[in-house]
Amino acid sequence: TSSPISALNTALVRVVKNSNTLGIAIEGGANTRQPLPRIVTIQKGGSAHNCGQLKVGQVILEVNGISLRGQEHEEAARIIAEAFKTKEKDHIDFLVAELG
Amino acid sequence: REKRLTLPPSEITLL
Repeated sequence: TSSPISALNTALVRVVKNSNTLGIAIEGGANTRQPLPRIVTIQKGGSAHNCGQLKVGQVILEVNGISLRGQEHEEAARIIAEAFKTKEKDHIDFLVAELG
Repeated sequence: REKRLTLPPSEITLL
């Protein structure tokens, strides 16, 4: 099937882990009204906020190259949490899309 | 058979 996402503005955003928290809240996931996780909050002082490029309303397509398409909420959240926790990398690469 | 009309609401997780 063709992807409507591919027609949207996407951006690759690198978030350096320069704080103890990532500091985003996400909603949605497969089998919900919001099929891809959407950023609903960015907390001041978190790594995401410090990065300055993530915005509320963006949907997250990939995390370190892992597609979130078809992942339910809990699994998508786990993938993001693992990406932040791992010491193998000092950053997380998010592929995000601007909607509307 | 009942057809589900609405999807479940999204959860929100703070990361």
